[in-house]
Amino acid sequence: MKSFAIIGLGRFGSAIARDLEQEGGEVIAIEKDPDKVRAYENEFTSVVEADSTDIEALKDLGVSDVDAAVVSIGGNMGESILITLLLKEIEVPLVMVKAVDELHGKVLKKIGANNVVFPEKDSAEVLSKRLLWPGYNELPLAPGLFMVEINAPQKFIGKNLGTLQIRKKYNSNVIAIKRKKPIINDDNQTDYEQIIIAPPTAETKLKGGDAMILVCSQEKIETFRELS
Amino acid sequence: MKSFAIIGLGRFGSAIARDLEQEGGEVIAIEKDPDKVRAYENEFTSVVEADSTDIEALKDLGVSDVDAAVVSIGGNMGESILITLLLKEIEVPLVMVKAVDELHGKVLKKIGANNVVFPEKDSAEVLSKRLLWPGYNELPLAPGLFMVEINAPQKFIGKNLGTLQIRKKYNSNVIAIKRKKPIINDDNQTDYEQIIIAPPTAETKLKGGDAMILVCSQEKIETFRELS
Ligand SMILES: Nc1ncnc2c1ncn2[C@@H]1O[C@H](COP(=O)(O)OP(=O)(O)OP(=O)(O)O)[C@@H](O)[C@H]1O
Ligand SMILES: Nc1ncnc2c1ncn2[C@@H]1O[C@H](COP(=O)(O)OP(=O)(O)OP(=O)(O)O)[C@@H](O)[C@H]1O
Repeated sequence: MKSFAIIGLGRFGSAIARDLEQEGGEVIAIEKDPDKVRAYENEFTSVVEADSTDIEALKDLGVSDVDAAVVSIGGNMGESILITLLLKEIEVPLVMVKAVDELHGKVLKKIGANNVVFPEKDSAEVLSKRLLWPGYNELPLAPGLFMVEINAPQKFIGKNLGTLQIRKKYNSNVIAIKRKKPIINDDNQTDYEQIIIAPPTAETKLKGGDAMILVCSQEKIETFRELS
Repeated sequence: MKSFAIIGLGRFGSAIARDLEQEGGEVIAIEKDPDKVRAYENEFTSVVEADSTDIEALKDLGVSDVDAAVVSIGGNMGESILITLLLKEIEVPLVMVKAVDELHGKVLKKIGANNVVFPEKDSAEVLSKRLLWPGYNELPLAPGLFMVEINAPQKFIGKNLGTLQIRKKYNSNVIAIKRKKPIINDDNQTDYEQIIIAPPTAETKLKGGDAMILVCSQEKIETFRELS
């Protein structure tokens, strides 16, 4: 059972606290605004009203025993820098800090932050692709590697993946097929439920309405778009 | 050449503006704080100091001709709601709006926002996994589907992917191999450069030091961890 300290319940802090709790983690959240403490107090294992620049408060709350801490307080760069220093001082093994900009990030690295994160920048990277290529839901996975969802082109329908030789012909890897399966819903009407076939095999045959989730290079995305 | 209007140059707005420009998009940024306008004025195609709740200003700036607009102003929910309304009124085809919370998101949807986004929540989803399982770099791709990076287990080394039958035995798809290739760097010393083999083929043989980037279900991640 992993335990975490979340410092600051802003949008990022509260979201990460929620995700950690959902995955079975134990979260102690430290927030100095009493309204926010009240708003979240029943949502996490423990929500405490305290100023995390106070090292004694951190020690009393057992923060030195957590597996990792996340510092997500905005605005004042100096405060997040101080808190990061204190957390390393009380020997929290992994300290992830949300940085406001590159310079702030550099300072945090120098004073011991294990992970410096830029949440808005990371999401912008994914979302900008959705604006540039709407309907293609591309996600950058690794340098030069993208995950993209495309509707199965007309000429692929009725063929199985083995025949289509997508890996060979298009240098891409089909990691899943999204298919709408007709069902009868609770109101006794025909509806569709989405099923995901992952991983698909050479025998998986594409049907009308299928979407393929592929991994490929940026240039290949263009090729697939032209096919659709 | 796609054109975009970015309303509000906060951390998210400026990051998405930057990504769009980098991909060849034309960005007109509208920001009401003169200091921010000055800070960014040479970075984007066009940075204008204006209050985007002013529909005449939006029309004069040609915002109705853009392919998409991003509303990323924080704090005041009312303002982003008003701006979204105006953008749909002047017929911007795609309006993406950053929401402060679920309720704000619901209102934005009702008044016509095409995409409602929660940047901090999205990054928290990815980053929380890194805290729960450090070194495994898991990325949720689709419901029940994760991308994970694991070091090639000892017993896989020297074998090729065809022999290992990872898809069959582990119901997982190896989408890439990360390998460190020894090189001589500019200081004439032995160094390593990272290469990515994607997609790998049945003949790709795993070497010591390789990391496999896989797509699999959450349960399979456990299996791979035990193998490593
Ligand atoms: N010293 C502190 N100790 C505990 N909590 C703090 C401290 N300083 C600030 N906070 C809290 O951190 C939270 C996040 O701060 P703020 O909203 O300024 O940051 P932000 O970077 O804009 O957040 P986000 O983008 O994640 O919403 C606030 O709820 C604030 O009360
Ligand atoms: N009516 C407006 N017209 C143009 N710009 C605006 C308007 N209202 C606010 N802004 C600008 O939007 C930017 C983002 O606002 P703010 O920093 O409050 O939001 P935020 O959600 O915390 O941003 P982020 O998390 O992306 O940094 C600010 O630079 C602000 O000056």
